[in-house]
Amino acid sequence: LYIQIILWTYFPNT
Amino acid sequence: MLELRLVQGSLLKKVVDAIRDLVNDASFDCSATGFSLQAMDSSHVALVALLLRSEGFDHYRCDRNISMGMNLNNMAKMLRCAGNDDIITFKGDDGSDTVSFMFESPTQDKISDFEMKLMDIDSERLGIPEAKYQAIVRMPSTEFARICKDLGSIGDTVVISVTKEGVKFSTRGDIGSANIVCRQNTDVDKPEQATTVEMNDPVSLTFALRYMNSFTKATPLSNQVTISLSSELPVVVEYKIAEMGYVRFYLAPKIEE
Repeated sequence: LYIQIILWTYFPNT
Repeated sequence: MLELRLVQGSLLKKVVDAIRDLVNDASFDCSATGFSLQAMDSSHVALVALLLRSEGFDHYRCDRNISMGMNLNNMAKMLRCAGNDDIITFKGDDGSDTVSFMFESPTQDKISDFEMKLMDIDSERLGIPEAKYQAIVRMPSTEFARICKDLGSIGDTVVISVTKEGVKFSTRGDIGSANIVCRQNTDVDKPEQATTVEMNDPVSLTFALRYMNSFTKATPLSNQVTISLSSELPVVVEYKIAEMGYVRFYLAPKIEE
């Protein structure tokens, strides 16, 4: 089973 | 005051068509550098970054930085009214809640004016760091679109693996499984038909095919697509726009539980 990672995990909010 | 003129107006149509599948509303930023956009899809899994450099326009005037919230489907409706050979001029004013599009036929015998309402958008800007990727694949954009479409009819996710053998796209679904391997191939008649695989380290990542298929809406913008992969980063799927800039799509991977 796969879990979808969200972008905020990698790219911080500026 | 903002005024952008693009003789190759069809390019703007293609740009909007490339991204409106992924995002409904987006804030376009205009500065001396160019016309740009950064927007995430509603589930915060994918991001699109667009840049059309000012030098690429036939006329570019932007007195001060301005952000304009636009609904991409409404924008597409307006742009659909332009002929494929039309020259498009885009105008905006500080503090105005509308922008205008002017379409001129190449022979100047038909001139149309459209006014579009702007929207208030709370846009979040993500800081995308410069990164060195483990593998970079360049291939014909139509080939990549074909692979995503074909695999999408079999499974929901694609595993993209890069080894020294080439790049492998794999999926698995209820009806069975599929593997497509593309080897490096530079022995072609035209450079846009080439596939190149630049690998520093082997890498294998899993992505939702729904998003990949949505990115391929940008295929008409470029003959080649660049796919940059690293195990610690979202994939970047980039379509270069000749002499103007790019559309880049970022997609976070899926991980095994």
